[in-house]
Amino acid sequence: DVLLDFGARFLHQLQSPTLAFLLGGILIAALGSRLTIPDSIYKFIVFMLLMKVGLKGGMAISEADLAAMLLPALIAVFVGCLIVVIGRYTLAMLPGIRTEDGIATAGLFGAVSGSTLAAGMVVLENDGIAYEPWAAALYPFMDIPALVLAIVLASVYLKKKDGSGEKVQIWPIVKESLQGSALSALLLGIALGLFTNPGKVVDTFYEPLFRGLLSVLMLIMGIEAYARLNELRRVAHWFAVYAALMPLVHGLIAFGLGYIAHVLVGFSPGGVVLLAIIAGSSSDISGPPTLRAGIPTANPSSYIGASTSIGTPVAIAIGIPLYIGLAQVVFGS
Amino acid sequence: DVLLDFGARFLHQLQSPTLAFLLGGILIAALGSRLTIPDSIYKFIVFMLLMKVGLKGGMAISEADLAAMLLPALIAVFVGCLIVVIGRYTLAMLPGIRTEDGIATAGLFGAVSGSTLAAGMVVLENDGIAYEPWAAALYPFMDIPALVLAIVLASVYLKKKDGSGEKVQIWPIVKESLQGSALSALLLGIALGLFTNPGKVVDTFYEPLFRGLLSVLMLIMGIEAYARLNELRRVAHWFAVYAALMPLVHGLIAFGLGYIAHVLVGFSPGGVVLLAIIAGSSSDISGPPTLRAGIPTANPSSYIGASTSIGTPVAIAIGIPLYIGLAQVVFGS
Amino acid sequence: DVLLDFGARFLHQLQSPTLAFLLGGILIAALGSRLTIPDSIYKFIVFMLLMKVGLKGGMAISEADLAAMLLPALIAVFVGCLIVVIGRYTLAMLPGIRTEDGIATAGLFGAVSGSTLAAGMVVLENDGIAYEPWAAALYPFMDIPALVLAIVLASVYLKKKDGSGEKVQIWPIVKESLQGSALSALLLGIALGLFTNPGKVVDTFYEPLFRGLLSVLMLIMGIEAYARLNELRRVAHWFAVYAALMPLVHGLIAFGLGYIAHVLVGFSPGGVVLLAIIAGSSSDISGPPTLRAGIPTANPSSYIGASTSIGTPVAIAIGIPLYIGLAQVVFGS
Amino acid sequence: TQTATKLVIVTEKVLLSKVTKIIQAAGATGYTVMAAGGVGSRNTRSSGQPAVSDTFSNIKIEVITANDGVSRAIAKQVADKYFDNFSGLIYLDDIEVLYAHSL
Amino acid sequence: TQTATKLVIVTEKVLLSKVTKIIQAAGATGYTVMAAGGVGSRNTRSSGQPAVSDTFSNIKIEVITANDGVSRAIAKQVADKYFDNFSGLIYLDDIEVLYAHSL
Amino acid sequence: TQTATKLVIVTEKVLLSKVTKIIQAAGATGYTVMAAGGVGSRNTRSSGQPAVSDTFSNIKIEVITANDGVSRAIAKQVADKYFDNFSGLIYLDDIEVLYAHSL
Ligand SMILES: Nc1ncnc2c1ncn2[C@@H]1O[C@H](COP(=O)(O)O)[C@@H](O)[C@H]1O
Ligand SMILES: Nc1ncnc2c1ncn2[C@@H]1O[C@H](COP(=O)(O)O)[C@@H](O)[C@H]1O
Ligand SMILES: Nc1ncnc2c1ncn2[C@@H]1O[C@H](COP(=O)(O)O)[C@@H](O)[C@H]1O
Repeated sequence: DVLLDFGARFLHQLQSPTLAFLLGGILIAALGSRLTIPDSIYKFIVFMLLMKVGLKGGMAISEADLAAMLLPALIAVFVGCLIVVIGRYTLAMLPGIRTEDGIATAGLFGAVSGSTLAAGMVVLENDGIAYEPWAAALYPFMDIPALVLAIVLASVYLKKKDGSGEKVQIWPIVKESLQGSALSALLLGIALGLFTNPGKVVDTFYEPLFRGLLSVLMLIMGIEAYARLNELRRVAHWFAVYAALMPLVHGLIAFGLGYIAHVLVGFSPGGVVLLAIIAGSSSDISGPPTLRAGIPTANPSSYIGASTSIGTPVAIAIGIPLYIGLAQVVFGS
Repeated sequence: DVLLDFGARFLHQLQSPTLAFLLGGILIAALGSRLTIPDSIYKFIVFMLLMKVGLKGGMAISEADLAAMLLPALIAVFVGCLIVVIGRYTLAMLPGIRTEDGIATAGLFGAVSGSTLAAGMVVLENDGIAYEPWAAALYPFMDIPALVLAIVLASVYLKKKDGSGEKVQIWPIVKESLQGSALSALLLGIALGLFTNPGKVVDTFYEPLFRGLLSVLMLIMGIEAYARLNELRRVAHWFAVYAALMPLVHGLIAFGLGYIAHVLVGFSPGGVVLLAIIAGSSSDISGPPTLRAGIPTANPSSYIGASTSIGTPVAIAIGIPLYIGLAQVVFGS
Repeated sequence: DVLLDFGARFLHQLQSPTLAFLLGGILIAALGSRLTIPDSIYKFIVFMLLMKVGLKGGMAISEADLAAMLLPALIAVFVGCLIVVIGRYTLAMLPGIRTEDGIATAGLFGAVSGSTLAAGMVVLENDGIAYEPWAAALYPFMDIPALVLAIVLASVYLKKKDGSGEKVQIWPIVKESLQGSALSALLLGIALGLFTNPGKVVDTFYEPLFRGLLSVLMLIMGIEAYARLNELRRVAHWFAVYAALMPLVHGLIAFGLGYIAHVLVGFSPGGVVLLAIIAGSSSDISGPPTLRAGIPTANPSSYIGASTSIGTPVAIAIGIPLYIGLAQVVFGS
Repeated sequence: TQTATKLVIVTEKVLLSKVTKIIQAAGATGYTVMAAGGVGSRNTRSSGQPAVSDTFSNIKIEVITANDGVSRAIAKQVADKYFDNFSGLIYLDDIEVLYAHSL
Repeated sequence: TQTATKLVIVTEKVLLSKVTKIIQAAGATGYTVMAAGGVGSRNTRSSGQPAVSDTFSNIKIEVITANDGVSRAIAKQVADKYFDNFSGLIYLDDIEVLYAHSL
Repeated sequence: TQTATKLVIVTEKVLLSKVTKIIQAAGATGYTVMAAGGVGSRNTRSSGQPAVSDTFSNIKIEVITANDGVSRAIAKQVADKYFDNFSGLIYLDDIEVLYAHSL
């Protein structure tokens, strides 16, 4: 019965633009369509979405209670690292899987996808589930520790295996990630929201365009997911299995820990769902170059294929409705 | 008197942004302005316009009567082919005109211009003339048969002339056209409108931006029309004559047939006008590559010059007000 | 006390999005962020902003009194030339400064920055200070004479020094400037506003997006200002001093002359402020190529560095609040 | 290191997929393509986007082959098939390959 | 086929129309231009757009001529006229032209 | 004028800053870089943007040096450091430099 209700809710979600555009992108790419969204438009959309998220987050932080933000932030760090460790001792140890490929893949799944986060926020708003605007600022708290830990674990493993891993410098990796265009936009938005009065430009520009620009981003991610399917065919099938199942496992772990935050510091149900969504997300565009540089011997077909062509669609199409349905059962929303 | 009223109405139309921006583009290009709209912005505008048209069309189809759509669709196919045949036995047979150039030109004029279609829809809305939103879905029904027929006729002619035309494979041409970015966006929009609930993102994003993005597209088409004028100077003058007169002839033929549909199945006056507009339109951007590949021996200066620098401006600046004025007389709107 | 009020007002202005995004851009560039706004988006933003300014200006001109426009236009020409002459006999004569570098720099500071103008208009609207919409059309009246005069003075100087300056053809320079993409967009907008009815597309597209697109442009200019700081380090320090002080001097001169126009022909307080703003602005993107071609021996590091990394931020961050504060004192607004 | 031949084909952008099909069928180990603009004897392009914003409507394809027989075969096929109806220019250059994953 | 000379000019983007005017006046049958970026001795560009988003602020122009006299003439004119005040680099390469519409 | 060597490196776009660091450390007077696309033996790219809109995910870097010792040193360092894990191709070409600001 709860399953039936979830099924109905899931089908209903599939009709929301967020998921519909994602599936539409996969569909037309599969049909060989030559439709592409130009790269400069993609970059601008990511900038616009993260600016809006950051600006609203920053405006909310200035009137929020710092203590209430601390626990969710710690949970985000913990979950990001936990995902990498889980992957290190499951995926990376499976037969036929190169260990550093498994670690890199776990690193991506511990990291966060900006598109999945934005999609989650829109679906929550559609369903009228409130969340703290600063919850989106949890992004770097989960993203950077996961990537750093993955690079460190890979280096430890390579050193043990044949002494080839170099001593990992942590600060350059953190600095490099923070300077990336996605995180820069988010942090700039937060800073502007915190110290200035961007309310008017947010209401007339960043906010109204958010939903529409996200639909275009979902289309791009759908086309990209199909395009990267070829990568996945060249690597062990365990990657596809990991990419299909683990987003949901990771999201549920985060949901559980988020529930604790709800009980202890009043973290809202919407915030718990958002925490689950970013835990279930896997970095598809901004994470791979960091891992490419940090774990050069890892085969990019494995982690990019896993994250982009299965991880992100599963996290968006199945994960988001799952956590929302779960929240409505658990919190009686 | 009717002529005076049409003249006044025509001058009034010239002041609408749709036509004004088109003429503005021609003007500044003629004055040597270096203003250009970047290519990625152009691609995004075409995507946005056709998505909006497709989404609204798809949402309307789901509540429309399929029988009422069938006759206009058949008329669209018929008119597209008729235009090519007319051109084959008029333009292509004129002295000093290479036959395959004439056939290719007729093929473009049978095909449809997305910019002309969008312009027509905005002008109809400005004048408060209602039309079925799914009428825009007639685009592929006229566009693809015209291009295919032109390629087939050219191949037949070349085979007869010197045995050089290859056997034309129809399905690859149709598939190639459907996979083009313009038609993909339209069909994706229709599919999403039909099977999902995109209402909210349409109302907050695709719909409000439509009018403004079209003004920019009109500017681009005006600049492009002037730029392609050089092409036209290198070919026989009959092309310019054809391009100036035939859009109106084609539109009036379609208007007549559309009137029959109005009488038989209740096709709205706005829909009749839209059918006339797409018949009068000539594919300026997406058609030429298909013909370039399908009729390689045709001189592109002829058909691109004719369609882009005279065909499209005439169809928009003279055709649209003409058919609207005619509709207001005929239907007493 | 007036100083205290100005200080408070200035701090308040720093929190407006216009200045906040500019400072934010400088900040993240200084922190090494890799965030960039793609070039096609930049071009489109400049087009959108100047079209909106031009369209509203043109619509206002058609109902304005030509006599009232004449005096501000003459003042604009006068101030543009005056700035170049001042620079010619101050900056260009300082020890350690190559004369043609000083002349070129004065030329840029006499010319106008579209971004500064747009920023000024938004701040005026935020503060509810009315101005004539056609005041923005003063842009070419100050921009072109300044650039032409700088090129002429440089040529005169070079001829006197070693007979190397060529006879300057004035009309090609004027024509080249008018054909540039920024001025073309402005003049096209004015023409369309004057002769057609673009009201609806302005209200639904160009106007609502103006404020938001300007915030993105301010971000770009901030990042650019920091990037060009390296240029400034390679030239004499007097350039930095000139760039920091003279925008305010130029703005105050124009404010005084604008006050005369206010008394004589009723030029509004907002218009006086706008005149001061464009006098204080220095062309950062569209002026340099004209000077690069017109005064090829001038070292671009000097004038681009001065104008882009110090001139424009000072004109926006200090100049705009200064003239507005002054207007509120002088006009008791 | 080894001496090799670099084949350069400058032609219209619309021919990209067709020319690369010929290159791969002829057994070349890869190719590099760049966007290019240019002026030649025929200057009309229809690439599916407005000419005014399409400053780079040509492509320049470089194919490096160990022996020049493969290059000349590719060049002949491309020229015979397309150069009657499309713009194009093909030339050869001698180079010394220092490092490559496959040649 | 014939042997020919490829002249390559790498210079600032703002000089495109001026350099192509020299090329066409010198009688070359065409040219190919590509967007390029680069670092040399002078690195300041003002191309009418922000430097931060203008990663390719140079152009690389290639002119293929049957005899190298025309190339050297073009090179001399471009260098004399512009290289005192603008960045630039010009070199020659020997090539073998296989197919061309005009040379 | 002088004869010189042109070193060409075609590799993944993400390596741009790393390869130019090697080039400048080796003492070259400059380099020119162009966006390129291509197909080789390994074709997976992760450049921080979607692959579907990233048609030019390679870069082609040209370094002109007076003596080829510097070029070969640069090529060796780049290949040793990166070509085990990244796509790449390096070759040399002989050219004649006509005009340059520094070499
Ligand atoms: N002499 C030349 N030097 C360099 N590139 C050329 C030359 N002639 C033609 N091209 C290039 O080859 C393309 C096709 O030339 P064409 O077939 O003559 O139209 C042109 O668009 C140019 O990019
Ligand atoms: N040694 C070199 N190798 C390759 N390209 C160079 C070299 N030196 C200069 N360039 C290119 O030529 C342009 C102008 O150089 P310059 O005149 O030295 O500023 C630079 O922007 C580079 O693209
Ligand atoms: N035979 C070839 N001819 C021209 N370019 C090549 C060739 N092989 C590889 N490339 C280029 O070098 C890049 C890296 O090749 P690879 O290391 O084999 O993946 C490819 O993406 C191509 O751009």
